[in-house]
Amino acid sequence: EIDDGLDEAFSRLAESRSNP
Amino acid sequence: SNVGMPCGSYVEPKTVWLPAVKAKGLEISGTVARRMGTIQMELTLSNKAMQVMTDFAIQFNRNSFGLAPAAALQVHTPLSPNQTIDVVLPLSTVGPVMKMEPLNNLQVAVKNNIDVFYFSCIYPISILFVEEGRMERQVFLATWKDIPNENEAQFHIKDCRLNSDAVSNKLQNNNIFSIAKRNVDGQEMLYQSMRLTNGIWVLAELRMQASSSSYMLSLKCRAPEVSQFVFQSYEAILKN
Repeated sequence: EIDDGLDEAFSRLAESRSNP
Repeated sequence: SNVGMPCGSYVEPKTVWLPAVKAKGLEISGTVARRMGTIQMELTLSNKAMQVMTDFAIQFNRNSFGLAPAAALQVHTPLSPNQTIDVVLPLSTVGPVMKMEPLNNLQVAVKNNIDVFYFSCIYPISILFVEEGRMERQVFLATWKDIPNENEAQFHIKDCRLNSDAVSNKLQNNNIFSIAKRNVDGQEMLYQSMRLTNGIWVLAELRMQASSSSYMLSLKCRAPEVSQFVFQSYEAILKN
């Protein structure tokens, strides 16, 4: 993946979806 | 195994769209495919009548995504009794639009020297996924947030045992692009985007649990009526 500074944002999205 | 190898886009097998008994001996089977960025109707015409068939032409009724023949139906020679030919008809998506029920229904008229015949066919919505369907990651995050929860639809894809790389490859061959992958508590989460020919974007989250052969697909779209057809395409692509 390209490091566009959004990795953290996707991690937060995935975590919020897994543990709502 | 096709794992890791480009293996082309999913094309449904041809089915009989017009049985000979309903068309004075003309039988038509076909499928609609997307190949190398071109949408085409692939037809097999069989003459099961006692007389020669000539003067073929085809026309579509207006339909949900503006599908229309981009050329005339090319049947150069008369079709003799018991003769079968394959014909490829290129399609455009700039024809007249009218919402159909179901959305992916297409009504077709075919004429020859004997009569005009009508039939309906259903095409997979994945033929409408364009090659430019990879959404920028920042735009994806903003759009995902922006689309209201009531526009989210969830589906189970059962009995699929591909790993996430194989899933991504298969889907990418059909213009469904994975733009992020995360592992949370043993679950692989793929974030994906696709764009239809009419400009509608679909955002997807595909959740895969290592311990299960069932995936959960969540789709977010500003036109949520397309979601169930997108789900059907995921199933067809991943299981074929």
